[in-house]
Amino acid sequence: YSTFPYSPTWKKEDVTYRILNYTPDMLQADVDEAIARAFQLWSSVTPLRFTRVYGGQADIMISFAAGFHGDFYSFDGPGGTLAHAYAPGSGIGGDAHFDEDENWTKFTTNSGYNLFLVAAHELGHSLGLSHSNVFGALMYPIYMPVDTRNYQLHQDDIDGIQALYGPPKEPDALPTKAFPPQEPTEMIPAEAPTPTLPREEPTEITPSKPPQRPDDCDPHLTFDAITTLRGETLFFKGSYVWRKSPYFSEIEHDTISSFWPSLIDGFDAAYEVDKRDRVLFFKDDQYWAVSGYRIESGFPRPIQNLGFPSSVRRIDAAVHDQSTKRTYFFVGNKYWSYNENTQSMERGYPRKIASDFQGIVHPIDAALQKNGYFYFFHGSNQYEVDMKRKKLIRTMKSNSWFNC
Amino acid sequence: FPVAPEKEQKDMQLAKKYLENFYDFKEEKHSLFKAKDLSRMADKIREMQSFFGLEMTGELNQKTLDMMKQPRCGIPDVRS
Repeated sequence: YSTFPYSPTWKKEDVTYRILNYTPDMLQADVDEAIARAFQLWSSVTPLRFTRVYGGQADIMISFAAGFHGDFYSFDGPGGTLAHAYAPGSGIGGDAHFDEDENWTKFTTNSGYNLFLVAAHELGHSLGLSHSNVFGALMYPIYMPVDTRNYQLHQDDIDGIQALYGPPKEPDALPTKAFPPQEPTEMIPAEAPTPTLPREEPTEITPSKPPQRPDDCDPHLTFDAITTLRGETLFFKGSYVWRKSPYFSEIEHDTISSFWPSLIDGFDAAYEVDKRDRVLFFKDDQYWAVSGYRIESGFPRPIQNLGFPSSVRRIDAAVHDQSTKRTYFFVGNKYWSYNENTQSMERGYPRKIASDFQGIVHPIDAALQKNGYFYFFHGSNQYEVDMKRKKLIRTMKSNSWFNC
Repeated sequence: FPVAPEKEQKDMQLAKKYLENFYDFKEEKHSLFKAKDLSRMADKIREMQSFFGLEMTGELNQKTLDMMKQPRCGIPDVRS
């Protein structure tokens, strides 16, 4: 992330905004909602509170305009520049302008720009963030069409805004008026906009405390799933991802939504078939295939497509053996073997884990193949196993990969 | 295949505008030293390529042009 020169910020926690006019592309209520959701994104990770006002001067004035509109940066017709906003300050400071020559929508479609996404980015500027060069961050300057249901800020955005304002205050200290969760439904938009009357009461948006990422070196740290991806290793827990890469020394902290915005948090299992550049994610009785950032079409699919009986409702862990082209699925105290070449479950399975892997007596939370060994995770421990000899080599803490 | 001269001209104009808007590039309109201008432009292209994680060639290659054509925020990427 980066900030503007001299890092200007609002010197107060109550910031006002006003919507000066509306785009005819959307229902006014949808514009109001998109802007309110965009503010909520930032208030959820800072002590800031945003209040909408309907007249007079607000800290952040929001407007739609085309071409030259009285500031230093004229808009350029459809495409190109979509919007811009000014760093915190008096006058034009904090204001956000949206190019009326664009087609604004409440959806993520190919025929328009999602107002919530663009507004959330611009309001980042209004609060003092400049552009980030981290791909996937909201403050990355390029518009990236993503599904905005359950949209969450990238860790880089959170780090940036909290460097300026700090984290949210403790819930006890918060006002009790909470912004209701509003998740838009991705559906066909209505054609004709209908005017809505402004409400007389100002709308106050207050933050809700986001879940905390567990500490890397917490000895009790457990994982939902682990997989390799193009030479890197990804550890999943809830919405969080720890990324260990041979290309950088530090462990990178991300969220699932920053890589795959439309996937649901809390994977049960994951594994990579490196020869196909494909990672499969499992959640309950469904699975998804991704290639890098791209989610393959036709997913999710039911896990029964892989050959599981209908009695299996979820997978605990999965790991692909690159040398044998077999994938092992762990469910309770049993495991299955799937032949990736024939795309079918092998005969003779399921078998008891403890029968074939001596010393592994617990269900497996996550599994990983690395450096010729298999690592089976249970709670805060992991077991290093030599698969050829099916022999337990040693036991370690689950977070031994994080240089603690 | 080589790029058609007309397209090359258009791409160059687009790149100059982009670098002026977002990378604080200023073309010397009446400069006698075009080579100096091109060198400064190559520096700015390199800066832009670095920001977006592209290969830093300083040349206006296809990947760089494609990135310049993406819809984006109007705030500059570098401080002027």
